[in-house]
Amino acid sequence: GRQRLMAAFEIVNGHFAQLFATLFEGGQAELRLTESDDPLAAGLEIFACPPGKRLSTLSLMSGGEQALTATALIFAVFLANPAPICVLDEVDAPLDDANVDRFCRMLDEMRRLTDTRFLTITHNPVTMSRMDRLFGVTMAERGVSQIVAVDLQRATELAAE
Amino acid sequence: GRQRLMAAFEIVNGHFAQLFATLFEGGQAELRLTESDDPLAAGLEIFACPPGKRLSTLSLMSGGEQALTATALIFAVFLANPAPICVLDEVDAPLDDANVDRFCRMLDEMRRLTDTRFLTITHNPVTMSRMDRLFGVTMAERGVSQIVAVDLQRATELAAE
Amino acid sequence: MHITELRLSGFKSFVDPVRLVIDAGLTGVVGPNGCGKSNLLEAVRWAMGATSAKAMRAGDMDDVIFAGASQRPPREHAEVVLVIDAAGAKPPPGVPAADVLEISRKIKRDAGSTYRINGREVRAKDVQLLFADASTGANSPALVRQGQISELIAAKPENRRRVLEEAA
Amino acid sequence: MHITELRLSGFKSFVDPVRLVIDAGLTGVVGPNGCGKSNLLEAVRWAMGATSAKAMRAGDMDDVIFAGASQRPPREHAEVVLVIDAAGAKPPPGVPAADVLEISRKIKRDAGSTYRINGREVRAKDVQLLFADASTGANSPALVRQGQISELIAAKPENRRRVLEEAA
Ligand SMILES: Nc1ncnc2c1ncn2[C@@H]1O[C@H](COP(=O)(O)OP(=O)(O)OP(=O)(O)O)[C@@H](O)[C@H]1O
Ligand SMILES: Nc1ncnc2c1ncn2[C@@H]1O[C@H](COP(=O)(O)OP(=O)(O)OP(=O)(O)O)[C@@H](O)[C@H]1O
Ligand SMILES: [Mg+2]
Ligand SMILES: [Mg+2]
Repeated sequence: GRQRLMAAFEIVNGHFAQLFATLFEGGQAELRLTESDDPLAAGLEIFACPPGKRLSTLSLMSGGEQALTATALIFAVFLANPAPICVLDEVDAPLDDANVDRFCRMLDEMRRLTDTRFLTITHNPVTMSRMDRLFGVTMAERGVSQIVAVDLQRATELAAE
Repeated sequence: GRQRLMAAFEIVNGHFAQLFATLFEGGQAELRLTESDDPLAAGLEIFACPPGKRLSTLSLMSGGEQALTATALIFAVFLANPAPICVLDEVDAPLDDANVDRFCRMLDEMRRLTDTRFLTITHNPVTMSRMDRLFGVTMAERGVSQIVAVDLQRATELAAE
Repeated sequence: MHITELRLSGFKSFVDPVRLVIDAGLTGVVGPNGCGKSNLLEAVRWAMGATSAKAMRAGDMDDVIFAGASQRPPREHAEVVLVIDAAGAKPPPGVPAADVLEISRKIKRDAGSTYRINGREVRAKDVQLLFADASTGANSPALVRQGQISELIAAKPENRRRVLEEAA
Repeated sequence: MHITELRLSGFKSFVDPVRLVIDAGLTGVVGPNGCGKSNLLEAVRWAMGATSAKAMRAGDMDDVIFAGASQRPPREHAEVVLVIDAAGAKPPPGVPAADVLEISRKIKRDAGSTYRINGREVRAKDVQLLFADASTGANSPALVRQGQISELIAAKPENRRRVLEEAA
């Protein structure tokens, strides 16, 4: 039990450090398992240092920096054991335009590295324009949902407006 | 103690119902104080019904609907005892374009009804275009913040793109 | 295995049957607040055998059945189907091997859920195991609910460690 | 009363002195992730006499002092000034009445905070009361921190009731 957790920790930590450096275009980050008599009651601490800033725990970073760092952790766990389906519900909400762009480039990389099919729920026009296809969920009749195909070209024009 | 809380509750509930109906362009909402032997240990429950949907507790609503409803509560408390300064840090993050517009119209109404000065921290171009003036926070030197005036006209053009 | 299609009928706000084709790569899902996007993710997790009603914003599992709208009465059933191309996926005992597996979960008000694979009734456990063997399932860390990133940030370190256990 | 200006020096990422004029109406604050926007709100609450370091994303109150950047060494002091037009605001004993009050909080590493109003040293309590009398202060419900809306949504009903108590 303990050995499997430590092995998984090493793999995930490796991916995490790499994904962070990619998403932040520099800097460094690492996971640490905090001390505990019972290793299976240990805590997972996250330390990160965006380029040019100081190393600190996740709780001292800005809202957008925290979201991007936590997203790197989610994807580090994903890469350790890729799932056939990945659904991301509005994870881009706290990100500024530059970070949304980096997030989308990371999704492209995930698409390249794995066989996984991604569903990305978003309100962000930049994210929309980076998808392979779009489906719109509508409530033409109040309280009743329907799904329609959305023209990607048209959505990309809207995003560029 | 108990009487003051009940009096405040009635006033806030009145504002809340009105603000909700304005922000959702219909529907209804109400606050309820749940039962408790000690009235000062009572819980504040929020029930809401967007137009055409069913009345349910806050926890059953969508992310954006929850945010807009909670915002109505914050402003209902505000109207009961207006503060000279109100700072809103990215409260518009989970809102779609139509709801951001309604949120901004509510801010206009608050500006009309009170003497309060508002600071609205946002990433949303629609919100930016509805402000009276904009300040940009920058880190030209890494880790060092500065404040610059941002041309509202230019930002409004960017928002309309 | 790949999930190629998601079908809903009577599930939350999807009272009328809908079909979402899931192709390779990146599929975006867009729409206004409250239109039903997060309900789609909950449908996927529910069909995979999710057991916690609370984790689907429901007080009781019956709450996932369409509860009515101004022009529509409530329903008695809700069904979600996940269509998977089953390359390599081993169906549970009693279900003949096939290239395509349709995994259905159907709930009837006050009567609980029934699971079927290609029409054959199976146990919830069979469905949960099928997805677990394919490195997915209702609690897969790759199914990121709205607000879950914020929860991870605010979580106590002991709770965060559970994310790691999913990878182990 | 109105707060007309916010000045920071050495507070978190604002190592160099900055001045934010706060006019009537709606002022937008924009900028990339991590550039310092939320630090501005924390500066306002800090100058109003906030006592909880945790509520300012700090382990210890000294953590609000500029801790250094790649090209800059750490500082020993942090100061925030709130300039208020004091129409109707009653200054604490020992501070002469004036049209404009400059409320300053300054912290020195390992030596705690000092409060001044128009240069006269006062107690933290005097500053907290001044703002409380004007229906504001570090815990004013009108100062909505990033993520506080989500906290309100997820809060237990007993904790949500506290929002109401601020109005009472
Ligand atoms: N059992 C049910 N019957 C009918 N409608 C339901 C049921 N359960 C939930 N709903 C409706 O589904 C809607 C929520 O949908 P959902 O959370 O998927 O929205 P969303 O598109 O994710 O919005 P957002 O962008 O705000 O996150 C709510 O308006 C709710 O009333
Ligand atoms: N004591 C300190 N000394 C130097 N820098 C600090 C200090 N405390 C915080 N910071 C820096 O301030 C930055 C956070 O700023 P802030 O939270 O205001 O960002 P923000 O503009 O609100 O971003 P977001 O849009 O992501 O919410 C962090 O990068 C952090 O490193
Ligand atoms: Mg949603
Ligand atoms: Mg912030």
